[in-house]
Amino acid sequence: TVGAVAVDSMGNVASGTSTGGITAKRPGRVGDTPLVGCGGYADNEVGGVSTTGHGEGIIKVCLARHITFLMEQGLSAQEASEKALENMYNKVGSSGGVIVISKDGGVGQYFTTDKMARGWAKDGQIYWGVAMDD
Amino acid sequence: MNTPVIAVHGGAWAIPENMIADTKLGIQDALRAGYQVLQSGGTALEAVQAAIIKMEDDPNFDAGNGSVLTYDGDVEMDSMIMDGSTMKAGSVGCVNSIANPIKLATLVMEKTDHVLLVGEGANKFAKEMGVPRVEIESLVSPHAKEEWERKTVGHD
Repeated sequence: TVGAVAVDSMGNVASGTSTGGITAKRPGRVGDTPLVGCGGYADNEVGGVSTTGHGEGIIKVCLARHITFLMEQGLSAQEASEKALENMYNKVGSSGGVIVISKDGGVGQYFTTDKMARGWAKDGQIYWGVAMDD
Repeated sequence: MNTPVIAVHGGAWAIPENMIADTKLGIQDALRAGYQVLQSGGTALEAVQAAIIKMEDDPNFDAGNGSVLTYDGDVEMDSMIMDGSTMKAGSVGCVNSIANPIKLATLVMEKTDHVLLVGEGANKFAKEMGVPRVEIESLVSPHAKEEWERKTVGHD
């Protein structure tokens, strides 16, 4: 699965996610990716999210919308990412990862899997990593 | 004026050691593509699309070219895009003959009153919109084929 979230100079937020699914999945199975609020979400008044991981778990907790809900309650992009993924793991036993940008440009990224390929660009600098400690 | 920012991911899973270097390069390419759009005054929507197209075209990622295979050995891709300025969204599920599902999801958002089109209906919509059809084999990477032959079950 791949995803992107952006905030432009006018303060517009967008998010996108795309996937080939799961190896050897049952034909016709659809995961979280194309479901609004699960595989991604964007709202200019809050921020944007793109998710990856165990699709069925992400659907059950509406992961992307949950993260923006937590941000509406005052949590930062990073705090909301961590809280929502830990909640998903504890409630439905599913692992995954997210990238998040708040409306004011704060970046959040977190994963409960072994690794997550991710990166962000801001103020002319590019950051990226794969392992937890990258 | 806001400071433009973009973030990307290429999947959360047990990425094998022999794929890490290429995965990092792919992430950098996607970031540069999206950030360049933002720095030249493009919209967040255009930046997201540009970054995702880069990764859909890169066989190291499970999307577009590089998609994993179903139990039957077919390709079924899902994609979604959302515009936070209008709350409009478009998505597709189980499409199989196009190179960039994110472009088709964008067309669903822009050209229809719907949010999600799936399967044959989505493929038919792609044809109506003039999206070039590609051979399914062109979307299958050697890695995806090897994994399917081992029937290794992963996740999205």
